[in-house]
Amino acid sequence: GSGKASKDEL
Amino acid sequence: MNVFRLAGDMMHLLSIVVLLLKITGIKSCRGISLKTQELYLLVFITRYLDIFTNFVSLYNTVMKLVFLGTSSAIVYYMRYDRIIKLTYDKEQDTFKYLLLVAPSAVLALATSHVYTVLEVLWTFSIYLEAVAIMPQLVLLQRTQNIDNLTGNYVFLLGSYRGLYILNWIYRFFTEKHYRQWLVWTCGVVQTIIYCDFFYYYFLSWQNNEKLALPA
Repeated sequence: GSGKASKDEL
Repeated sequence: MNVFRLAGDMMHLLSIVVLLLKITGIKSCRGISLKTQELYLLVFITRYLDIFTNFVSLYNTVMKLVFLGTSSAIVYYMRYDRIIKLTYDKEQDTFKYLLLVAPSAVLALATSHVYTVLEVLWTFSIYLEAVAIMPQLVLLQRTQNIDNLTGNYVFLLGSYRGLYILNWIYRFFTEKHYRQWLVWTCGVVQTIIYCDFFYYYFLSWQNNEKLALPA
């Protein structure tokens, strides 16, 4: 969902 | 990880190195906004609370620790170092924290994807990062004779944001289910905030003149 995938960014 | 993301992270790291070199090398933080630096520290703390619970890669963990450590060091030097703190333009650095922190908190509470402490604070950090550069840009406008290191610091930070947008465009086309409206919107807003600065940075570079932002 939203946000999840960006958790692998800094 | 794609080349844009890596280049973006390296620009971010380099910007911090340039700032630390300026502060510790010439023992001066003239033209640097403590407010922006404290807001970045708050951004890193609220975003990286998952550092030990959500392991992504060694690279991510190390970078998170480096960002937390270096931004703490910068704030420490500017606030407490006997010599360096004397060079801080306190009277000029007047931007109100609340003006940026309060809307970010309200928006985080209103738009968080899931209502857990970690998720709300993570969302807060995304909003806050988008606007945290504003005290620095206001201070730059007020600073006469901006030195090269300060100008390069802000330029590198802006480049990091620009490269992250390219990274998102790349991921959008190469990964399924990569739809990050919140992160994208904040990232684009953040990059637009730099546009004015970039314009004058390139102008000064082209004309071989010292950087100066019109008030």
